[in-house]
Amino acid sequence: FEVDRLITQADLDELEERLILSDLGVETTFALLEPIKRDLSLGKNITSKELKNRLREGLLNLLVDPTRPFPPQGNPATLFFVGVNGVGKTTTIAKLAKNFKDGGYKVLMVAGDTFRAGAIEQLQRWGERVGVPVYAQKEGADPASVIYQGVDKAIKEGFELVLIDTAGRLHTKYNLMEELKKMARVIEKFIPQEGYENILVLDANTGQNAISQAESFFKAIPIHSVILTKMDGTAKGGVAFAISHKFKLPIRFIGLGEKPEDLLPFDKESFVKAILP
Amino acid sequence: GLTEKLEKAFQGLKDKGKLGPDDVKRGLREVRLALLEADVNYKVVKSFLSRVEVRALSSEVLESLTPFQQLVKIVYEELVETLGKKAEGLNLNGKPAVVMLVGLQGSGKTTTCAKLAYYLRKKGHNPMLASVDVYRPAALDQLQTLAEKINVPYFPASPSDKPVDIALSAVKTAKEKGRDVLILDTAGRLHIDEALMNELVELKSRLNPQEVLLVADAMMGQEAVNMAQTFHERVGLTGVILTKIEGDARGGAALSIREVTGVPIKFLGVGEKVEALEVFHPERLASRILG
Ligand SMILES: Nc1nc2c(ncn2[C@@H]2O[C@H](COP(=O)(O)OP(=O)(O)OP(=O)(O)O)[C@@H](O)[C@H]2O)c(=O)[nH]1
Ligand SMILES: Nc1nc2c(ncn2[C@@H]2O[C@H](COP(=O)(O)OP(=O)(O)OP(=O)(O)O)[C@@H](O)[C@H]2O)c(=O)[nH]1
Ligand SMILES: [Mg+2]
Ligand SMILES: [Mg+2]
Repeated sequence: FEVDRLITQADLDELEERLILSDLGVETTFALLEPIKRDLSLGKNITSKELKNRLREGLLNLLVDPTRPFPPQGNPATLFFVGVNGVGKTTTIAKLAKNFKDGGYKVLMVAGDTFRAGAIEQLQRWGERVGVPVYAQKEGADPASVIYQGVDKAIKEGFELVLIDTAGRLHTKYNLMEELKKMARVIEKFIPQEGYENILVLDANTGQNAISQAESFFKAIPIHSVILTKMDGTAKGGVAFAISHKFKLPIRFIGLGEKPEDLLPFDKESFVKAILP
Repeated sequence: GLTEKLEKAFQGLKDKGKLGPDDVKRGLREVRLALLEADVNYKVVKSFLSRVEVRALSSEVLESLTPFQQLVKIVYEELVETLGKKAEGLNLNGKPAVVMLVGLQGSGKTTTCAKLAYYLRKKGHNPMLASVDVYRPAALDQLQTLAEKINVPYFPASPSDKPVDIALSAVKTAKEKGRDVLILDTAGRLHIDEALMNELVELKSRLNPQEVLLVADAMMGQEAVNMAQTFHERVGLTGVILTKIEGDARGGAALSIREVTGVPIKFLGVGEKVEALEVFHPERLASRILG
């Protein structure tokens, strides 16, 4: 694809392989390549430069831009992190907390995962490490009540940004999704719509199941944006295209490692560039 | 499922009864899509289907009165064959046996260590738990809490200790206390992280574990192959544990990992509780991958 020449069916096959290997999925890959395949079969001449541009445009169009400011305009601005087990919610919260603390915000983290062994300690250790206070109760406490007390504290003590951690949960588990709805309702009681953002955290290593995750979480509570973690690995995170397009979800940040500074604002162009040959 | 998909794709052929080779090839294309949608690796789908094609283009399908059922049956059988016909146990020939869990960040290693300890104790063993994860905040606390919950002895360590020192002391302590298995939790790491992969190689050479188990997330996509292959080539794996399989992930990563590394899948993680560990049986996973 480096030298500008006319492309062949073999080039398209090679491209199909590349896109599937990047986890774009069958549906998205076919949707992108179908019009080009059709043109080729009609005898049209397409140069590799043209192909690359058409792909780049097609991919960029799938990624929706945010329509709300970040952080949201709340008092306090409230970020609610949800997602399946092990994707990087707790670590991402610590990264964002450090970021905003350095930006002069008064930040509070709320240990809403009262279920998993060591979850509260994990967030508390992060709190010490990045210099941000953590509101927590004991393991086993009702998570909705922890959120209630945490947001209440944030309002009373003039915190400007609250980051709420939740336990990882498979989207197929009815009781856990009901629990999540209850937690989200607590936030809604305190904060108006424009003041909170519900963020779905997705692991870039995830395959097509990410679509099912997004769909189920979105059915349970309004989801406003996505954070894509572990982009420092070898996975390309291609399933993000289908998710952004299908559910109209902007990707706010990508996680690039395990340290507090390993979080970058999402850049459409470089994300697409990493997928293309 | 796949049979319905094939019937739908071949609606016009219903009256033809038997299939010709071209029809079978079209059917295989449907199977290919189903496998890709199940997250089986692109290249693995190719090699897998080339094996299926040999049987599919034989009289087994071409002479059948129910060709679609026959085609699906062949794919299913080939899946079961590839995934590993019978469950393989753990090699526990050591005094103590050392079982080391490795894998990417967040795959479920720490939880699975506790599950394995619980499982082995139920089978009459005397396991001990230890962790060399000195990196993740409260990782040692997490394993300690789990160990206390299930009443399995835990080798205490601190994040300021060195992984190899912790591991060697844990083995020594397990021996002294008459524990017959030491289950060792390691930190999550990228297969492309040279320093951390070297750490695993060093741990393995110093401990000579009976088992090195790759803990892999069932919802992994195409990179499952690359990841597993790298862990296997660098460290050497004796088994795979696939976690979070009780969700709706199709689990195609399992086929990819097995096909490319040949390493047996030994257990499935089927929940967050300590009892949620199952011995691997290929049939159920084969059905899910088929969809
Ligand atoms: N390489 C890499 N690792 C990450 C990234 N984000 C998180 N991790 C690691 O992934 C693992 C899981 O992170 P957690 O923050 O505990 O994930 P979680 O979603 O809170 O997990 P649960 O609460 O158990 O559901 C940890 O080892 C993190 O250090 C990332 O961007 N890159
Ligand atoms: N639903 C489900 N969750 C699981 C399963 N196994 C582990 N988990 C969850 O997955 C998340 C990550 O588990 P950990 O044991 O912390 O993963 P890890 O591999 O040790 O993570 P790192 O040490 O950060 O690499 C936790 O929320 C676990 O409860 C499983 O089989 N099913
Ligand atoms: Mg967490
Ligand atoms: Mg761990």
